[in-house]
Amino acid sequence: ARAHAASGKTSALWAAPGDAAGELNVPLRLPRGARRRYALLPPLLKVLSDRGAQGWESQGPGLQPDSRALRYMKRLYKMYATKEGIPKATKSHLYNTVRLFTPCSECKHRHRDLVRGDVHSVDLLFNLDRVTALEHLLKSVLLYSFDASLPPSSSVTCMCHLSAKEHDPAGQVCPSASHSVAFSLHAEVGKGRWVEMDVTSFLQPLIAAHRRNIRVAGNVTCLVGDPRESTHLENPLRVALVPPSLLLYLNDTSEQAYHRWNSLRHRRKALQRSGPLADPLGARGSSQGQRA
Amino acid sequence: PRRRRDGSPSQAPGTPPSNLSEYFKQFLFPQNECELHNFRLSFSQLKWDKWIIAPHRYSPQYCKGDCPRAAGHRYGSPVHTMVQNIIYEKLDPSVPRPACVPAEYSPLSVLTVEPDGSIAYKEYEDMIATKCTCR
Repeated sequence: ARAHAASGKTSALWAAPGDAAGELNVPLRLPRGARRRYALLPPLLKVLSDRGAQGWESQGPGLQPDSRALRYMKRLYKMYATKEGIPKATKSHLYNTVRLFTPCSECKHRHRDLVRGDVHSVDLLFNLDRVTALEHLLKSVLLYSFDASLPPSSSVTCMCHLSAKEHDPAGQVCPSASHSVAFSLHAEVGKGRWVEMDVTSFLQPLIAAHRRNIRVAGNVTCLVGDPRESTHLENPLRVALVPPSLLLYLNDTSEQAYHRWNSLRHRRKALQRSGPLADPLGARGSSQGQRA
Repeated sequence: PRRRRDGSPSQAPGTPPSNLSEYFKQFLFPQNECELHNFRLSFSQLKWDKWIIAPHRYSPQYCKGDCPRAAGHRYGSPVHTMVQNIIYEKLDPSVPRPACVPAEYSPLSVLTVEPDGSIAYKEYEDMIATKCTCR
């Protein structure tokens, strides 16, 4: 940089990504080549050195997360990882990423909170820019939270008629067809007063096509009680006035993401490498094992 | 020199090695040999706790120490490591000695707030060193 300054050129203050992480308050301007390398950084480190380099204050905090959503995700974290952040081996599913989106704020007013009787209409817009091309959808859920008036472990029955289509910010008519679904759902409201409505097959076409803005509209009717037990459902339940969040369970296929099946394979290889004693089944279990 | 059955250099019968401690010194491991060291940090120290919500503490660990000459036996190092050590000792000291580096890692689960206000739970590979080796 000094040489550049001496030669009168504008000194492009640059640092290799690693140094940038070291000098967290140095604005990170990289020459073209390094920028390409920088783009290869694992997403977490990229975010670390981005945010760290510009400093949280100067960049100004991003949008603040919804407090209920934050509470739900903290609970999910405790279920999936230890206090030190080690993923729990008990997790059987293959997703290594869970993203929670709340309806975008500028359209919250559009969330028509019309409650005619017990019918609750929704009109929500979700922006999915944060989902990367390497994150493949495994499951998607509309997450309703019920207010405190609902006694914990009540059973709730909801009938939904929803439609989803791509929303084009320019207001153009989007080529993608809308997808609609009608389903009823019975759920035990846990102590967190959450109800997950599985909308995987319903949203799969839009998310698989990497649509960035998805609009979900329709009617939801929730009643307390279990139709399997009592013929008439008790008084209609006013579904929480909070618009539901969208929860995406994804499998991040990038190299930096943790792949359980991969680590299992590593472990098996390590066992085989350390000899037959360590892997009795491998040695005795198969004839070629014995030959080996 | 001819070797006895147990592999130690043969000597004229009856003459003990001149200095036993010197003789065995070549097999001793360095005092500060290559091993895993603890290091814990909290994201609040880095002022990143506003967007990294969990874990609060993170122990990436690190490897430090000198590599013994018999690195193959101790660390499962490839033969190249011994070759590099011989080059350093006998041919060209500007060639670096084998270095003490991580050999295995474990993943880390992170909960972050994204710039758009969404919340992400992600599991990243190779975030905690769990074993060291010489390379």
